[in-house]
Amino acid sequence: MNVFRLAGDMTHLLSIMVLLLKIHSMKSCAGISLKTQELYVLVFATRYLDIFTTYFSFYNTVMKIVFLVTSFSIVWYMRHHKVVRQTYDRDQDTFRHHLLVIPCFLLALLINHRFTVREVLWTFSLYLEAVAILPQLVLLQRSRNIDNLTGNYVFFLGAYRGLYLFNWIYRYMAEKSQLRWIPWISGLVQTALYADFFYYYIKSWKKREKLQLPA
Amino acid sequence: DDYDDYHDEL
Repeated sequence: MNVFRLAGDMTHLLSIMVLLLKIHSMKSCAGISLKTQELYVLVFATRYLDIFTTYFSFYNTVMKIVFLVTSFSIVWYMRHHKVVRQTYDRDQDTFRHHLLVIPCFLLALLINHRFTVREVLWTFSLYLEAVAILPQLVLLQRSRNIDNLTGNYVFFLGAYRGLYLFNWIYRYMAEKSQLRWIPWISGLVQTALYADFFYYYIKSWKKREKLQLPA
Repeated sequence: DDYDDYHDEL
């Protein structure tokens, strides 16, 4: 595993830890989109099906379990925890996220590496992950007050796929891996969607000001 | 089978 891949995984893990920290310590999910969190559950559930069929490494298995368990528990907290769920911005989190699921699935049926159940679901998870942040970005734009943990959560979540882009370049150049257009283009789209957010996040960080996105 | 080549990523 190269340094970019490891940094990407750690950033991804860090983003989830930051979100769990917010939920546990502040007992709040204000500013967090349940729609995005539900999409991540679907992303992980369809991508990590191979946990039962293929063993890669101890690291790989542990990380998959962590991502599955944490994504399910975040959704559980936001929906069912008696305190946390009251902080959910239901009225502002109105993105119709199921409208993202069907086009991604159709695209995975049409454009995939191999037409098998496992491969189509894996491809679907890549396409869906690329756009899963959209409800969260819309909610952030509507939020007057973006607290630090929420801002950092979204930043780390965006940085993770950006680091994967470097990992893919490295694998292609140094390890002579094959062309892998499906994850590459999905990852590129995913990272590009954060461009605006990154710009304002870094600007506010430099000026030591509170993060606010223009409407 | 080149499944393993890229499915080891998360």
